[in-house]
Amino acid sequence: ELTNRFESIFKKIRGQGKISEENIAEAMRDVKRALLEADVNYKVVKKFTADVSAKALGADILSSITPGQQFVKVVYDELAALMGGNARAIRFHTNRLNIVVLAGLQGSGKTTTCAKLALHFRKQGHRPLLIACDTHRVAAIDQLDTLGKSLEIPVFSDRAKSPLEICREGLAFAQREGFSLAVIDTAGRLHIDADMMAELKALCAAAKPDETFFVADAMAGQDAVNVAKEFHKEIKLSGVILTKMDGDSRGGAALSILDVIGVPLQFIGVGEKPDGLELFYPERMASRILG
Amino acid sequence: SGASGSFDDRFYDALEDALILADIGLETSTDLIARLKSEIAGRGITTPAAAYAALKTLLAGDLAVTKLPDEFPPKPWVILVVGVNGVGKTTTIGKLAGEFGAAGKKVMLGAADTFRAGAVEQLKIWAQRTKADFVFQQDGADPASVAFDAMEASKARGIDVLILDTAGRLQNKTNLMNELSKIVRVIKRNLPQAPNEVLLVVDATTGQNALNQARVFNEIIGVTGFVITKLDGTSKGGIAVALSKNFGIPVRKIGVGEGVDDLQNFDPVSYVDALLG
Ligand SMILES: Nc1nc2c(ncn2[C@@H]2O[C@H](COP(=O)(O)OP(=O)(O)OP(=O)(O)O)[C@@H](O)[C@H]2O)c(=O)[nH]1
Ligand SMILES: Nc1nc2c(ncn2[C@@H]2O[C@H](COP(=O)(O)OP(=O)(O)OP(=O)(O)O)[C@@H](O)[C@H]2O)c(=O)[nH]1
Ligand SMILES: [Mg+2]
Ligand SMILES: [Mg+2]
Repeated sequence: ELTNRFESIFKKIRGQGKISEENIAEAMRDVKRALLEADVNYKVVKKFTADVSAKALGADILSSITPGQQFVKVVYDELAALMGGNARAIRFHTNRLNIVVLAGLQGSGKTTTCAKLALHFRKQGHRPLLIACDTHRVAAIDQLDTLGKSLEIPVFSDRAKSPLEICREGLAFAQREGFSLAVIDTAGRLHIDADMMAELKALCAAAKPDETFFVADAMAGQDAVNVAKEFHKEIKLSGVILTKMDGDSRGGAALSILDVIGVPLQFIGVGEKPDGLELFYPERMASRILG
Repeated sequence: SGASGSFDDRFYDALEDALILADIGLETSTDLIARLKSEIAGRGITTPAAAYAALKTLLAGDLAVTKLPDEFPPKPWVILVVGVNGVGKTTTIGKLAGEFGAAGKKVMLGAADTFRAGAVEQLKIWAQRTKADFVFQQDGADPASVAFDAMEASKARGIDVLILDTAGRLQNKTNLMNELSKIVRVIKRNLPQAPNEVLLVVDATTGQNALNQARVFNEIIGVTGFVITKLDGTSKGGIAVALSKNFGIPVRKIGVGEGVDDLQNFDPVSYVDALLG
C-alpha cells in the first residue's frame, strides 16, 4: 500500500543526499493515482498535490529515519485537515422547532437518511416529525410512512398537495403539536432541472431550515462536486451527509465536495437500517481515501 | 509540436484530463492515450479533428453492444435485475415492462425485493402503469420464494417476459450476495435455462467502484448485460468504457430519465459523442 510504495521510492534516493523536487514529484504521482482511484475530482487532485508538494519540500523528510512514512504523514495530515477544516456542531435550539431539509440527486439515500436522522435525534431527547415532501417519485410517501411506522415516528404527508404546501402545513402542524424537530424529505432531482431546482429553492425559502443537508452517495465519481456546487448555489447548504459508506467505495467525492463548497460533512450512512448513521471522522476518511 | 506527429504533451494531457473527468478511470485513460498515440503515428494523423475522431473510434470499439433480443423462444423469458442500492433497478424494470408491453408481449413483474420500505408498492404501481401482471408476497418474505412463485405463475399464465426485481445490495455484503446466489439457484432449478438475462444496473454518476460492483456480481451470479442509468444528468458515465473493456459484457440499455419512456438502446457512437463533447 501507499506507505510501502513511498518507502521504496525514498530508499533508492537515500544515498544521493538531498531529497529533490523530482523525488517528491515521483511520490506525488503515486498519491495522484491513489486519489483518482478513490474518485477524488481531478481538479481537486491537481490542486491538492501541488499544495502538498510545497509542504513536503518544506517538511524535514530527509532527516527522518523513514522518509516514506514521514511523507505519508504530510499527505495524510493535509487530507484530514482539508476534510475536518469546516467541522462544527449541528446548530439546534432548545426552545423551538428545529428544521432540517435533505436534498440531492435521485437514489442518493435521502428518504432512508431522514428516518435515520429522526431516530438519531430522538435518542438525544428530541420529539421528531418526518415531513414527506416528495410527491414526485413512485411510492415515496409510502416508503417514508413505512419507515416512520416502524420507528413510531409520526409522518406528515398529503398526497393531494404540492411539496411546498405539504412543507408549510407540515411545519405548522409541527409547531402546533409541539415537535422539537422537523425532518423534511424532498424528491431526488437533477441540478440541471430548472423547474425542480426552483421548486426546491421555494421550499427552502418557505421552511427556513436550521440545517440544509446535501445527501451524496459515497460511490459518486468525478461529477459529484459539480452537482454539490449547483445545489449549494441554489439553496445554500449547511452540511453534507455521505451515504452507503458501509460499501467498499473509497469515497473520494467527499473530499472534492468538502474542498469546493466548504461546509462540514456531518454524518455518514453505514447501513440500510435506521440505526445505520454515524458521525463523520476526518482522520478515518483520510486513510480510507488514501487506500 | 514533437516527433510524434504534430501533437505536443499539452494536447495529450488535455485529452487525458477529459477522459479522467468523465470517470473513465486513470488506468483506462492512460491506456487509451497510448493507443491513440500509436494510431496517430501509424496513420500519419496531423489535425486535432482527425485525432479526436480516432479517439472516438477507439472508444466506440471498446463499447461492445447487443440490444435485448426481440424474439423470446423460451417462455417465459426471465430477466433478473440486480445492482447496488438506489441505482434505478425498479424504475428500469418499469420502463422495460412498458417497452415489452408496447411490443405486444405479455409481461409479469416479480417483487423479489421483500426488504426495503415501499419497494413492493413501488413496483406494483409500475405494473399497473404498464398493464403487467404482478406477483408479490408479504414484506420480509424470502425473495427466492417470490422468484419461484413468479416463475410458476408465468408458466401458468403464458407470460412472455418475466422481470424480477431484487433488493439493492452492496457487493461487499457477503450475506446479501449469498441471498442473491440462492435466488439464482431457485430460478435455475425451476427452469434450467433461466435466468435468460441478468442485468446489472449501474448508476452513471458512479466512479471507479462500478468496476468492483461488476466484478463481484459477475463472479457470484454471472452478469449478461449492463444498464447505465441517469445519463440525463451531467455525469458522462465513462465507467461504461472501463466496464465493457474489462468484462466484455455489453451495455444493453441506458436510462435517461424517470418516466416510462426514458429507456434507450445503447448506441456507442452517440454515447462517445456525448462523452467527449
Ligand atoms: N447500504 C446502505 N444502503 C443505503 C444507505 N442509505 C440509503 N441506502 C439505500 O439506498 C437506496 C436508496 O435510498 P433512498 O432513501 O430511497 O434514496 P433517495 O435519495 O430517497 O431516493 P430518491 O427519493 O429516489 O431520490 C435504498 O435501497 C436504501 O436502503 C446506507 O448508508 N447504506
Ligand atoms: N434522472 C434519472 N433518474 C432515474 C433514472 N433511473 C432511475 N431514476 C431515479 O432514481 C431513483 C432510484 O430509482 P429506483 O428504481 O428506486 O432504484 P433501485 O435501484 O430500485 O433502488 P433500491 O431498490 O432502493 O436499491 C428514483 O428517484 C428514480 O426515479 C434515470 O435514468 N434518470
Ligand atoms: Mg426518496
Ligand atoms: Mg428497487
